[in-house]
Amino acid sequence: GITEAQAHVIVNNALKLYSQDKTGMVDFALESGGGSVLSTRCSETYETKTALVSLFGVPLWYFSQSPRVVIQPDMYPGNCWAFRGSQGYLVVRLSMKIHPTGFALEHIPKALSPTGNISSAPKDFAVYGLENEYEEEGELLGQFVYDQEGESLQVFRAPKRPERAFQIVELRVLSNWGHPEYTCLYRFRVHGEPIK
Amino acid sequence: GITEAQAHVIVNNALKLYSQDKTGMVDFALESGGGSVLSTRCSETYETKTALVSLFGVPLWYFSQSPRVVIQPDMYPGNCWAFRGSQGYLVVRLSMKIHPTGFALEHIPKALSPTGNISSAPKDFAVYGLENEYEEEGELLGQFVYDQEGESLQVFRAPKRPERAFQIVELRVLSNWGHPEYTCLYRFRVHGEPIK
Amino acid sequence: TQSGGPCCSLIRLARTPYLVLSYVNGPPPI
Repeated sequence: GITEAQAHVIVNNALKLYSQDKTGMVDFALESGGGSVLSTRCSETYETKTALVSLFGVPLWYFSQSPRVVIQPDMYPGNCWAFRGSQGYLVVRLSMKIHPTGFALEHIPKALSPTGNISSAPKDFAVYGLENEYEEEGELLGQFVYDQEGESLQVFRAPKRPERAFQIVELRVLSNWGHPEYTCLYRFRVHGEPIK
Repeated sequence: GITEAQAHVIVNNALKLYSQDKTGMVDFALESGGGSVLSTRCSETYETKTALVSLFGVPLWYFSQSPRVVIQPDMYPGNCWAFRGSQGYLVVRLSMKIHPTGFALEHIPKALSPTGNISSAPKDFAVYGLENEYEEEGELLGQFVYDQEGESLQVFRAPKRPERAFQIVELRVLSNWGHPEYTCLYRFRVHGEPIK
Repeated sequence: TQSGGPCCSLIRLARTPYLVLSYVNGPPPI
């Protein structure tokens, strides 16, 4: 067995990692840290016109989550950017120019989904490095699969450390876990090594 | 060795403390709990004019963090009030009149900083109790050093329990850990005993 | 849009108005 002191060390280390954005790694896509969404080309925000904001009973506007929530840390059901169908691209400018070494996608756990499933979660996706936001086809940095049966936060290592450094990356979602109308992105993270 | 049951008790206690604002103590400076920022005398918000907010491509305004974020709990990179240089004062009105017994400063961990360092963190600081916000020199409640090699949340006990109770305290940052342009304050907490 | 094929960026898809935040001269204070 382990001593009480060892148990405290294990717990404190686990909590420390949890309090460091759960990964203990810099997220260069995080909006508050300097990341920004450049465009959502080839994607169409899934307009539900369901969240009606009104004042004194007077309807004012429909609220819908913007793509910016994908680089914000708030992870509660609904705080996601929904795009129509199962293919959507998101071009993100990072806070610094880095050699990308890993990516992470986060979705709410099935346990918290009011529908009891997360069929709107992304499935196959690829990440490209772009020189500028208008480049059609950047350098493929990796192709991955988000597993709906896995952890809500899944980190994917780039298969090889790219020679070039990038400040712009494109997340291309190619399929989802079965939702017929839309795909919802909660949070996308980019890890890597800043250029010297 | 400890039993499994003991390990569960250790983990549950640790999680309980973590969920109680990480300290399990009242923060009388917290804005949502009734605290407020009265002034930032002798300090100049470090204007970077970098975060441009626009709509339909029309630039609307530059976003910069206000001193209020110092008494708000959000602890992500960038959610800090930056003042020019390494000396800045912040006058905070507490939610109640208390005998201050402890203070805490929080900064993001080095592991999460895109620059890899936290040279913008405060170093030497002092806390004064003021009768009113115009008082020049309040009663010195303690002088402390935030250690950049330490935990991200550091709690400092007042050297002695002040006779008087205060509802206004002033945080005076006197130096930082080397950043040439600005110092960034993430969160300042005030603990104590409310007057009878 | 074919996956990986030339993108449809030419067709300006319906744009939902949202406040765009862009960093125009360096990262924010951290």
